[in-house]
Amino acid sequence: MPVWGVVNQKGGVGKTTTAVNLAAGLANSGQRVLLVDSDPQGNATTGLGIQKRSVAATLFDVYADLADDPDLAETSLDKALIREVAPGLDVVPATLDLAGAEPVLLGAVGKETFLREALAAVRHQYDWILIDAPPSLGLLTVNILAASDGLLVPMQCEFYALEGLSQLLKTVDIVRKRINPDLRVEKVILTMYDSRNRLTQQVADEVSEYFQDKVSTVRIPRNVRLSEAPGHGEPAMSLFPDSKGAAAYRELVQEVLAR
Amino acid sequence: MPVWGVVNQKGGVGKTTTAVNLAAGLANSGQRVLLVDSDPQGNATTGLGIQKRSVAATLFDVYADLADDPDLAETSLDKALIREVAPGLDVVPATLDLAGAEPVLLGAVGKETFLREALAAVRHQYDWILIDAPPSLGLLTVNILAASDGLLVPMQCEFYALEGLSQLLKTVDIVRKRINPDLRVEKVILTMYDSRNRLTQQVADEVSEYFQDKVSTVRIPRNVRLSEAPGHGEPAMSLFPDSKGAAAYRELVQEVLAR
Ligand SMILES: Nc1ncnc2c1ncn2[C@@H]1O[C@H](COP(=O)(O)OP(=O)(O)OP(=O)(O)O)[C@@H](O)[C@H]1O
Ligand SMILES: Nc1ncnc2c1ncn2[C@@H]1O[C@H](COP(=O)(O)OP(=O)(O)OP(=O)(O)O)[C@@H](O)[C@H]1O
Ligand SMILES: [Mg+2]
Ligand SMILES: [Mg+2]
Repeated sequence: MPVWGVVNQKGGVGKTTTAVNLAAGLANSGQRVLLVDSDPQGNATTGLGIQKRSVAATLFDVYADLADDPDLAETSLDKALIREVAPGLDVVPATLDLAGAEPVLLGAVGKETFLREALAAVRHQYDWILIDAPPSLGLLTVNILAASDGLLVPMQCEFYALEGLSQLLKTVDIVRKRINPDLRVEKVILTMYDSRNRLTQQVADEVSEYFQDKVSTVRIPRNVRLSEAPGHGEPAMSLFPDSKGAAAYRELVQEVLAR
Repeated sequence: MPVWGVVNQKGGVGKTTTAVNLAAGLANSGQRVLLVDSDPQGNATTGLGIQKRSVAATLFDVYADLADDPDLAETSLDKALIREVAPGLDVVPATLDLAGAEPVLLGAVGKETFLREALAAVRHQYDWILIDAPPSLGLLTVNILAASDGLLVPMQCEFYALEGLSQLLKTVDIVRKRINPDLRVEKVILTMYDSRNRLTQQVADEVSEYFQDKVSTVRIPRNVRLSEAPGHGEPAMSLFPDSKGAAAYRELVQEVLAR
């Protein structure tokens, strides 16, 4: 049961949209899926219709518990888990308090592997675990890199998005050498793809040269339904199943399952 | 001479695009402008055509010097400054090493006010100082909030972008109470505005209700020229002056100057 981090420190490239729709799509096809929201903005939590005010515990509480006592992994994660947000889909939510996790982690022994410890306690219950990352390479993201077997990297076909790649790969390399020898980029997914736009094609060519066969053949088009769905608290996958965006993410689900 | 931070922890909302084009536009109208790139991705640095490999010193070096010795502010900033990147526009660049600033700052006394100290040494030389922020609310951004008189908040008209507002305003409030009593949101600028899209209008209405007269009357349209310009190392303002994007940023310049 693979654990995939959905990472890219460049902001607004479609990490949350990909994590939410891929998780929903995998659950739709009968897989047991856990989505961990590891971004203090908590967009994945809201995008799945979870009311932040009413959650009992969040990823922050898991980190805080583990800082106290490593043996709390299972009970702590259990408290934060929201089961069956959609059929087959569980979620560990995030709220603003997750921004307070970095100071908590900084002072702790083993600060980079808390998330790996927490997930070890529940991995066996799932076919897939996806983790939505914040737009930075700080301790929250390093924990994701340490906990993941593979990485899914959404790439917007824009010049600035290309620029951040070397920074991301440098960090991945260090984490692989020091903490997680199995870590690798599994898939790069081109998002907000507009085939009429010359820049899109130029960036897509550069990404393909760099990542070769890791680049998904699926292109996620720019599609307004994908940005409308979060306001309704439901993935476009289920809310707008006939949209171009949902169709593209369904294709991604098939590609991922056929891996 | 106002110091404005261009901030929003939501990723990809147009912070860099706004900072670069506003800085270029103010310089075009005869103002002496300093743009500080405070994002380890260094997109503003690249967007202005600066070769990262060839810079002598960056904002990271300024922070590292100040951690050693507070009296180094003037000489350190002087070393990092790149003068006349465009007529009337100086830049303090950023490279990946800026990601190493947070650990350096964390251990230092007065960790939140290093940038304010550094800029105090040169403020008198400029009519405007703009600071491009990373997509997070960590120490790099807190330093910007402590150093700024006002904030320019680019807002993408999308649901997720709205969600982060309360977190941003909470942090601004704390910084105002503890470190910088004059700090205030000067202007909110709606970016990637697509008037045909219903969601755009809904989000715009919510933002206007919240921020009232602080919302700029200028709307920055989604315009491909704005995303093509960075690849050429020049702001769209000067590279594609007849584009809709450049025209909108020229209007913003006029609004800002008329303040
Ligand atoms: N293919 C798409 N077509 C249209 N809009 C999209 C698409 N993918 C994402 N969006 C919208 O673009 C914005 C950015 O996407 P999203 O929030 O998923 O990116 P992110 O990488 O998670 O951002 P952050 O770096 O802030 O975490 C959101 O408002 C989202 O609704
Ligand atoms: N009005 C616009 N029309 C079209 N594209 C735009 C517009 N504004 C910005 N862009 C493009 O959208 C992407 C995101 O913009 P930008 O990088 O300026 O946002 P940011 O908030 O600085 O991102 P980050 O959070 O990563 O720092 C960039 O590729 C940029 O070229
Ligand atoms: Mg996100
Ligand atoms: Mg930026």
